[in-house]
Amino acid sequence: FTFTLMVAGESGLGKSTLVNSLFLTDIYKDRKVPNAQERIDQTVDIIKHTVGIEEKGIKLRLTIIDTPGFGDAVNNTECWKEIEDYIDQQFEQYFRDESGLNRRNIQDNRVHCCLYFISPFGHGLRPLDVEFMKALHEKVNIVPVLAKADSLTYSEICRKKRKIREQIKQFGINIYQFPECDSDEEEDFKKQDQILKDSIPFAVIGSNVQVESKGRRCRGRAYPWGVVEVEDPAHSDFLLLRNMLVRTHMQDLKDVTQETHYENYRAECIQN
Amino acid sequence: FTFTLMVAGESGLGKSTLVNSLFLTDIYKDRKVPNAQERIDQTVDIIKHTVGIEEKGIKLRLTIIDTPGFGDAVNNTECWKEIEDYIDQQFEQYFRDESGLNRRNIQDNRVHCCLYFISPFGHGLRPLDVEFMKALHEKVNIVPVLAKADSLTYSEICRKKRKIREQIKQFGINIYQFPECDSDEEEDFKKQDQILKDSIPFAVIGSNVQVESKGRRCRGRAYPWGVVEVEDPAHSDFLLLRNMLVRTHMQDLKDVTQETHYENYRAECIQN
Ligand SMILES: Nc1nc2c(ncn2[C@@H]2O[C@H](COP(=O)(O)OP(=O)(O)O)[C@@H](O)[C@H]2O)c(=O)[nH]1
Ligand SMILES: Nc1nc2c(ncn2[C@@H]2O[C@H](COP(=O)(O)OP(=O)(O)O)[C@@H](O)[C@H]2O)c(=O)[nH]1
Repeated sequence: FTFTLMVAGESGLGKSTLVNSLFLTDIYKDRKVPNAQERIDQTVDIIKHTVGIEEKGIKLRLTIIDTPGFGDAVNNTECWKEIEDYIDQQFEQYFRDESGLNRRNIQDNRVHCCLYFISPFGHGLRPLDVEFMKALHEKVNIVPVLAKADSLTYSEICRKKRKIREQIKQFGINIYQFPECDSDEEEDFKKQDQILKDSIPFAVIGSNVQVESKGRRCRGRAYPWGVVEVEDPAHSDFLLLRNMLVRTHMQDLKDVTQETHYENYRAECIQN
Repeated sequence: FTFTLMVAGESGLGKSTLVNSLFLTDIYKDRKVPNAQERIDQTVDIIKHTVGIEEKGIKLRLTIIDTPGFGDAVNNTECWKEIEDYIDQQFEQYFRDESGLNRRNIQDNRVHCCLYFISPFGHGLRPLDVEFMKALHEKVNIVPVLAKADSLTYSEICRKKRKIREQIKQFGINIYQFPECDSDEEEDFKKQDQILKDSIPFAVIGSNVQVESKGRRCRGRAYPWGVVEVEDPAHSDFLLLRNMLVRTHMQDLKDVTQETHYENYRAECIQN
């Protein structure tokens, strides 16, 4: 079983912290954060980390694609180009392997999902967010998340989610759509499914630090005025996102990548 | 008595909320926040608000210069130019009035202080922060603030402040320097003065909303895990910044503007 997840968004939005919180890994331990001087000349890098995780007894080879440098310069024109090219290269690789002799051991490096981090501070989507998603929404399943949601009150989160959903529609951005659940499903399942759809963009909080809360230890952030718990559903959508990615929708994300994004790519290649 | 304060920094960092919290005004009530489409074509605007406040019996005419649009586009090359030009224009106006016949009623529109808002999410200063401050530090007193500090834990605030102070030194940025206190001042005064110097950049939190905390009402932000109080010294440097601006250093900010920034401008004009 393999799965490839890309994380993208401005630096400092908590991407590496969230990935480590979601999969209980420590992938970024030898990451070097560039200083402001290096960042002025920085281009966007593509860094690949592979790690084995186990979920309910199933072994999974998880690949995380990190995109440091995205959106950090003064001039970010076309800074999504390197990311777009990387996704296309994986399609090309797969297309070549599929058309070759030995089709049995094809390694699938295609990107199945892109978690796009939106700053909680903007007044909704920023121009750079809109440009990135419009450039990539036909090539990869984009799942938008509202980063560092512990800096927003409950009513601000509701307002911002509504605003972002409106803007996604206004700009014609095609983010990953959850499959419709069958009409014969139980009531409870349908309800869960609707909650998931209404949570977009997922308001997430990440932490690699153990804190003391209500007499027990848990992953969270300790402020002078109170402790935020990563896995508390009243504090964020962390558990919703984790269940969606690892349990309920991983296969669908792979299917849509194969049947929609890759097939579109193949059709374009053949026609040209 | 007049004083002109400029606020600059990316949109959504809480600039208007902080100004209203500092001076208990509602200057921005008819502000129109542009949507993402308008922001793509947006340039930087300069908006002036004037309001009368009273502090310990002294009436003060306060002018706030807002710079919406700064740093919001995909390409922010030279986006500080409009701000730089505005500051120069006020010097030019004053220079002309000073050299004219009627010097008694000169209206002073020069900018005495620029509060520069640094995102709490960057890994210290971003390239845009460095470029802005280097472009303006010889023309105006820059007081850097760490915006929305309630999104940082106590240890993160200490780390970020240290990092930002190092970078300010590394890039040779001349922010506003507090005057040295005289050697014959009391111990207590010297201690307070040192606390002020060590607080740069001020970690600020703003709010225009009344919340319930410890049985009384105060200005703050209510989260599911606790209430942040704007005026609680354990939560932020809000009171330190307010006292510095309105009580202890307002005159010095005006003096430095006159004796250093304006005189440099005059000297340059005369030589050319
Ligand atoms: N307020 C808040 N801070 C966070 C959160 N997740 C991470 N951080 C902090 O943000 C900083 C940068 O996080 P990092 O994961 O390195 O960001 P990245 O550059 O996007 O990978 C670290 O100091 C983290 O402690 C969060 O959910 N909320
Ligand atoms: N977490 C946090 N949010 C704040 C703070 N101050 C303002 N906000 C929120 O940030 C949003 C934007 O603030 P605003 O003052 O309009 O930002 P501006 O665009 O920089 O003027 C509003 O929804 C405020 O409620 C703060 O200190 N902390």
